[in-house]
Amino acid sequence: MLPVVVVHGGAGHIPKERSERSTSGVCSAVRAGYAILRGGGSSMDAVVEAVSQLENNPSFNAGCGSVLNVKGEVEMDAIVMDGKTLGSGAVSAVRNIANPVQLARLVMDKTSHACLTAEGASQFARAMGVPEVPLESLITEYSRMRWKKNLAPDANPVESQMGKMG
Amino acid sequence: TVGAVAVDSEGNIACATSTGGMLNKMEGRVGDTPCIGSGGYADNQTGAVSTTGHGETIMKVTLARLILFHMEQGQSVEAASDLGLAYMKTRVGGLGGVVTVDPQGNWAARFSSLQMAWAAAQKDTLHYGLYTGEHFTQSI
Repeated sequence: MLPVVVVHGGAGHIPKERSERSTSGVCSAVRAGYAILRGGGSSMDAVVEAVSQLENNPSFNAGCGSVLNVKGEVEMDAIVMDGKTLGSGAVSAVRNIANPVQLARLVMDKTSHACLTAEGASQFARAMGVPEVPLESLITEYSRMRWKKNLAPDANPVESQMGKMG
Repeated sequence: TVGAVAVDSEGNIACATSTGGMLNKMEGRVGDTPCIGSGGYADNQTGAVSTTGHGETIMKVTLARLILFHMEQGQSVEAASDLGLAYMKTRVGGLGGVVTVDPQGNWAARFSSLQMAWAAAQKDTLHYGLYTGEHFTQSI
């Protein structure tokens, strides 16, 4: 039954007109991860590759296409974990990094910490030679539209993102 | 949020999760994703989980680790995932989804919200779905 890779693109509400892009996005990401496994690569390489592809796909709430905070800015979180050693690395509130999951892996591989946040994470990224990207390059029209819509005082961002409890 | 879990040919397990967070969140708000045991967890002895959903409720129940706890108690990947999601819904009123795998390569993609885009690749077959109950396959 090995190797195997499974990916998700979030459990929030997806409008009908965006569903096809979400489905094709997770399928191409899983293919990329599986190609690494079929080539004898590690599970860590596979999950980082698959998640990087989804971060680069503006259809998903990660990397480019992230939802915006109340100020209309992007702040991203990511984690990786290695089942062999229970090694783990994470970043939070990073702003101008295209692939936070790759920075999270560097935290695991290059530091003895579990998580770096905000400006400290950015300084670490620069020290690791991870390129910074313009903040605007991560913001899509769709995320800007959802941000504006949820600025209204009576908006319920959790319900808007996750859907009703049912 | 996006995430992945994998078991390679040597049996090593890993997980990864990444997110832009919650819509219109306060500046500086950190959700479940970077928290070990909430946004993800991986252990060669038990399996791996990557989670998505309402972060504050995922953290309150440490959803990823909770699901692996159920697997340690003998539940299947599917049953353990459903138990974890059901507990999060009833105990703290949260919706979410997970992808889960065990060391033998059994896997599950489960969610308590109305949809979750997911895909899996195993034995050169691609599995995928979006709405509850969907499970499409094709050659990879």
